[in-house]
Amino acid sequence: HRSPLNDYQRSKGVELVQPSQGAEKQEVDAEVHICAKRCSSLGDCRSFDYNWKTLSCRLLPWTQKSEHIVLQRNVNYDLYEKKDYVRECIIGNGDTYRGAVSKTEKGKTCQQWRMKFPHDHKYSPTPGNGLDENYCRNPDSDPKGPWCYTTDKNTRHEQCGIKKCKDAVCLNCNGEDYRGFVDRTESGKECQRWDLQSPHSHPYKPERYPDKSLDDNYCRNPDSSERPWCYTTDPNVHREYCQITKCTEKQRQRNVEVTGSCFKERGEGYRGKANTTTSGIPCQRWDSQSPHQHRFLPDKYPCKGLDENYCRNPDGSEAPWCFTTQPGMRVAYCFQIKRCPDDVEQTDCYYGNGELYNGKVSKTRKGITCRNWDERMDQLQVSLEQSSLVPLENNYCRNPDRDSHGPWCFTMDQNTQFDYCAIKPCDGEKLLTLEEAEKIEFDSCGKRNDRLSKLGR
Amino acid sequence: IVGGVAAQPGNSPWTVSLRNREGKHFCGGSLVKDNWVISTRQCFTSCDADLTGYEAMMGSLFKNPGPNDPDAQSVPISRIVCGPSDSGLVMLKLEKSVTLNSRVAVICLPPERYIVPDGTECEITGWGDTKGTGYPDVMKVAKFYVLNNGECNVYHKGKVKDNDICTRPMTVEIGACEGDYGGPLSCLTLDCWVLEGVIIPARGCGKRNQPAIFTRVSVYVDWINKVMKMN
Repeated sequence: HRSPLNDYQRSKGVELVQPSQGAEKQEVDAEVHICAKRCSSLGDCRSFDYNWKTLSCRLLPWTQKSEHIVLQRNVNYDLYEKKDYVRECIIGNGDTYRGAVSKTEKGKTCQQWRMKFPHDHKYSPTPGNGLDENYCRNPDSDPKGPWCYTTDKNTRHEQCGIKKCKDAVCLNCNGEDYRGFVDRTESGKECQRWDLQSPHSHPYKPERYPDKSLDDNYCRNPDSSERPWCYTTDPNVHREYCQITKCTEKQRQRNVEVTGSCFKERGEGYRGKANTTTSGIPCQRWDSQSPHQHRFLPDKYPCKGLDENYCRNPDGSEAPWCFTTQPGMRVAYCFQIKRCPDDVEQTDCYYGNGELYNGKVSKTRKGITCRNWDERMDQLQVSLEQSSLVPLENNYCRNPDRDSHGPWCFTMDQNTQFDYCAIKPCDGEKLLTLEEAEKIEFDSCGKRNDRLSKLGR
Repeated sequence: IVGGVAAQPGNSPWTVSLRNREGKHFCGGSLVKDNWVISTRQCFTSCDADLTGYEAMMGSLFKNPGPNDPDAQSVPISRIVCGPSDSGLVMLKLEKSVTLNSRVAVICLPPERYIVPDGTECEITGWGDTKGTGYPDVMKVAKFYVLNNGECNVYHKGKVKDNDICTRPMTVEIGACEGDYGGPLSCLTLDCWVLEGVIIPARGCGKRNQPAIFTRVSVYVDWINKVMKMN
């Protein structure tokens, strides 16, 4: 039940280009897994790029790490490279390792495999044995992993010290941030690719969880389990944990900012003492299984701060939450905890609405650099220029449309068209002018058909 | 909604249920244009959160409509835009426009900086916690009347700002609760329902004899229109 794609690492929306070659591509019409099979059966095929528009592929003798090869964005293509060529760690004794490390663990440069000097030897490169250049290899299946003859005449050969994949990237806490290359479970079963629904169908489609890096068939922890895991290629075993070496205390890095009185982002770093839900229901202690049974035991989740009955976010939910002491309500958010302001430091101030502001602040409240005003060459820009009381210079924050919320700018972030600037009102809190409307007119909005209620039965 | 009644077909067709990647309702919202929803910042991770997999569901009274519910419309959320810092509002752009009909409609925005007259009839709607007051699986609705900020401040000891709007205290437990945040406080003006407030998290749910506080939408109408125009 394993897919031939399991031997490949996928990069979305890119293709490989050899600049010296013409743009013309020889493509083979075939399904993606057929392309994988074909490439696997050819000794000199190292990757293929798949055109999802024409449903065809091009088998390639190189990877993105090869010389004179350019990785180019192209939304129509996905690039599939043989893992052995792109992985920087080894599986087992590393006899399939085809990476480009060419120095030993003591820093000596490797001798070219085709050379017999300074050390004579019996290994000669062939198209299939991978003895390219002077890269570390393991042609004799040495249990200590890839090695090479060195260019130092006093040292015949030496190990390269390439780490096993299970040790190369260590496991921090519960490993939600694990992005390593282990693709087998602890019982040795091969993992199912996250982008396939066979042999096991599952909800963790990579495009739905872009922040979880559900790459290829590597072990991941998208659901805040105890450790990284994967679905297996064995139809009888749904999912299993993977064996990955834990980080030592020194290696352990906190990737969340700890806060106390407010929470940032999803609140995974919130370590404050709020212990009720928004509506005031007391939280259940994390070390208790009553009234609600759960998996978030403090000793299984050592980095999540599951102390007492405090609101926490051990599973990457939207905000800190807790199990409640009410049997009828399992979990609830603690939205009474405020989000921390994520504004950047404000360095200047403005009066009124800031329509006369002509200072030089050019950053938004989130710290994004402003776009030059003249880059918006459309009608909107013309009308803004005409109505502005001060010139729209460079990328300085201005308020040409008399926005009641202060100076703003177009931003360099393509996801944020415009935003308000890191400038505060000079006179403290702004005064709002609220007013009774004399004449209100609405068009088609806000209408509802209450007659439906009567027909509801 | 604690207290209140179950909504009937046709009630509050602008009320939106926001769903996370697991398809679970987590907050409310209001449809202000066929491809824009307004909600509260407290419900979202960040102002540039990747909301792939998040959806806005509307048209059904049920919290979890079946796959064949003819009225329910679910549309992926494609973008989040945070409001002015003091607003606590967010605008959510939908990947495509929803189909407007008798079950899905756009609510009016108030005139800029408009003060809703004291005593105006309003309602809140949502699929949030009911605290055991019934109908946990359908949209609920509760009726309120606007209270001016001056009187509201007497209750809340001066904490109510101009960009807040209050409703009169009730003698019974009634009001918004967990899961309702981001939803609408809709008020009837000249035969049209107008989005005067956005439900924000508060300590407790539907506390009796205490005015409820919402974000006053009229203060941010210029920003709302600007976001829709520029994005």
